[in-house]
Amino acid sequence: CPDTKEHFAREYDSYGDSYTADTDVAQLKEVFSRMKDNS
Amino acid sequence: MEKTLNRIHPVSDPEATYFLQVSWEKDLGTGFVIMLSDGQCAWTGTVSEAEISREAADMEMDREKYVEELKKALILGEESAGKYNFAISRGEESTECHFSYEKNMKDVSFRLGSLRLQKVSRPVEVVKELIGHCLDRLGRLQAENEHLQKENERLFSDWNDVEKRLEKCVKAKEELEADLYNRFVLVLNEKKAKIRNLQKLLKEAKESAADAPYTR
Amino acid sequence: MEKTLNRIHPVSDPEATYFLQVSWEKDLGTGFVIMLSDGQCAWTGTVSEAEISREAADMEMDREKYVEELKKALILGEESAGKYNFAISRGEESTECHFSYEKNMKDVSFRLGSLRLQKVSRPVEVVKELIGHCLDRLGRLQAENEHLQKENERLFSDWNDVEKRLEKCVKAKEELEADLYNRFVLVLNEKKAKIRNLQKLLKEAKESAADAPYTR
Repeated sequence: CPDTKEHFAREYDSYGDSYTADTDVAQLKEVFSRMKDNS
Repeated sequence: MEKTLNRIHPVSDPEATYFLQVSWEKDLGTGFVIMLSDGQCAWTGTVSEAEISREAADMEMDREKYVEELKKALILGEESAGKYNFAISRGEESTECHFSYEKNMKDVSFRLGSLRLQKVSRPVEVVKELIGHCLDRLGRLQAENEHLQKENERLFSDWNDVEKRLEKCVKAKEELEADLYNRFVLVLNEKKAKIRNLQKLLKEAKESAADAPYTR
Repeated sequence: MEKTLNRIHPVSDPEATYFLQVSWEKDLGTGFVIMLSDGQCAWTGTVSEAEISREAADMEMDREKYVEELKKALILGEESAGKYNFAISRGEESTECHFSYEKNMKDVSFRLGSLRLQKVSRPVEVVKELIGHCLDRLGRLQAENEHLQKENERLFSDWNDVEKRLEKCVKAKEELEADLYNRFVLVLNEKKAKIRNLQKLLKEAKESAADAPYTR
C-alpha cells in the first residue's frame, strides 16, 4: 500500500540498502546480487 | 628409400631365425626389394609393380587392399602375432631360395606372394649392412627419445608455472573481492552515519520550530 | 646383464667395419665380456675385475677414472668423435685376435687396454644374436618413443588448458573489479542523493524556524 511504499522509500534506497543501518560485507553482497538480478 | 628389418621363422623350421629386410621407394605398392639372411648367407629378389598388380588380380583382391596385406606381412612384423606365415626353401646348390608368404585366417591360409631369391655373393656385406642399418636407426631413435624427453620436461615445467600463476590469480581475485567489499562497507557506513545525523538534526529542527510559539 | 653394440674401425684398416659388443653385470668396473665381429667371423674375450685394477695401477690412474675412460671408449661409442682408437690384429691361423684400445690426446695416444680374443666356433650365432639384440632394442625404443609422443601430446594439451583457464581468470578478475565498482557507485550515489536531500530539508527547516516570528 502507499504507506508501506513510502516507509520503505524512506528507509531503503532503490537497491534495497538501508539509508541508516550500517551494512557489512554479507549484506552488501546481497544488495549487489540483487542488483545483478534487476540489472 | 624406406627400409625395414624383421625376424621371421619359416613354418618348415620354426626354430630357425631369418632376417627379412624389405626396401622400397615411397610406396610399397610401386615395388620392393627383399633381402633375406640367416646370418651367414643372404638372398635377394625384387617384386615389381606389375607383379604386385598381377598377384592382386590373381587373388581377385583390390590392389590397395593387397598392398596393405603385404605391408602387414612383410613390414609391420605381424608374423609374431600369428597372422602371417613364411616359407623358405633353399635349392640343393643353394644359389637360389624360394621365399613365400601367406596369410593365416581362422581355418585356412592363403598365399599372398612368392618369389625366387638369388644368393648374394658377398653375404658378409649384407650382414654388415643389416647391423649397420639397425645401429643407425637405434641412434636416430635414441636421439629422438632424448629430444622428446627434454620437450616433456619443458612442457611439464611450463604447465607447472602456469598452474602456479593460475593459483595466484584465483587467490588474488578472492583477495580483491574481499578487499573491495571491506572498503565499500567502510565508505557506505560513513555515509549512513551522516544520514542518521542529518535526520536527527532535521527532527530537532522541526521540533524546535513546532515548540517556538509556546516558548515565546 | 647390460649390453652395448657399436661400430668400430681399426686404425690399421679404417675402411673395415667391425662390431664391438660389450656385456657386463651392473657395473663395467666389475669386469666385462667383449664380442668382436666383422660380420663373418667373431672373437670373444673377458676382462676381469682384477685385470681392470691392474691396468689402472699400471697407468697410475685412479680406478674409477679408468673405468670411466673404458665406458667412453667401449660403450658410449665415442670412437667417431676421434677420441679413441682401436687396433685389431688377427693371427695367421685366425683362431685368435689381438684387440686393443687407446685414448687420443692432443699429440699423443696412450693405451687403455688390450686383450687376446678367441675365435668363436659358430659365428653365425653371434651375428644372429647381434642383429636380434638390435631388433629387440629397436622395439623397446620404438615403444618408448610412442609413449613419449603420447605424453608430449597430453602435456601440451594440459598446458594449453591451464593457459586458457589463466586467461579466463585474469579476465574474470578484471571484470569483477569493474563490476563491483559500478555497483558500489550506484549504491553510494543513492546515499549521496539522500544526504543532499536531507541537507536541503534541514536548511529549509532552519530558515522556516528563523522566519516564524515575523510570519506570526
